[in-house]
Amino acid sequence: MNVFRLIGDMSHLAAIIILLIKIWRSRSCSGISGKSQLLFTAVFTCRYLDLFTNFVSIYNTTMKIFFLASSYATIYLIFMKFKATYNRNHDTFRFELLIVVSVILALLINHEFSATEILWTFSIYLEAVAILPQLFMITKTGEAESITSHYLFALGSYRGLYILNWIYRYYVEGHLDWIAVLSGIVQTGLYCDFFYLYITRVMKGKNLTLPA
Amino acid sequence: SSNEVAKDEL
Repeated sequence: MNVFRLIGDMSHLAAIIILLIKIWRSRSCSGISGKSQLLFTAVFTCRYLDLFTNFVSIYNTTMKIFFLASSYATIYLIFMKFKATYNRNHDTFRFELLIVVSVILALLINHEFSATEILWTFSIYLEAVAILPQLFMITKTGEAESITSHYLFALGSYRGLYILNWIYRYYVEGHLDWIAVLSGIVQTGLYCDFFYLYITRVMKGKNLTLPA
Repeated sequence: SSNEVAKDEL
């Protein structure tokens, strides 16, 4: 563990908690892409299958359990409890395409052709693009509530911090997993224009309204 | 190989 990965995990945890608080307090999931949340749930499910077979640390296990529980809770809130507030007509990104491409890529490009490794690789590729339905929804509605932009900032920062973690691990431990690194760079890159808008607008108290 | 090591990350 290093400070970059710890801050990254805390940023990821914060994002998930911010989203749950936003939906629970406002009793509404308006502006939230249910499709992105479904993809994140698939990412955690496929990546954390080794939860009970491969013990790494108490921290690792508790975080995995929390991420799994919170992502299922989030899709429950969106598609069941507050489904009347879900903007289905704005959440129209073809996310099936993201799943199919990730499956094909995972079958073609992986470290080892085994079930757990393919599922892990699939979760890495899927996570890189899982935010696209959410970003697409924001461009469609042209704006985002400030709490949603805080959620996105925390979520986008987490994988950016993981890139620093991978640089650290490369130089200190000589460890490099280029599948995770390249996917992490793509994932963080997708947030670039959002980060620009967040820093130039939201940080100054303005709302995140995309130029029409 | 490289795939075991990365599995200590979330």
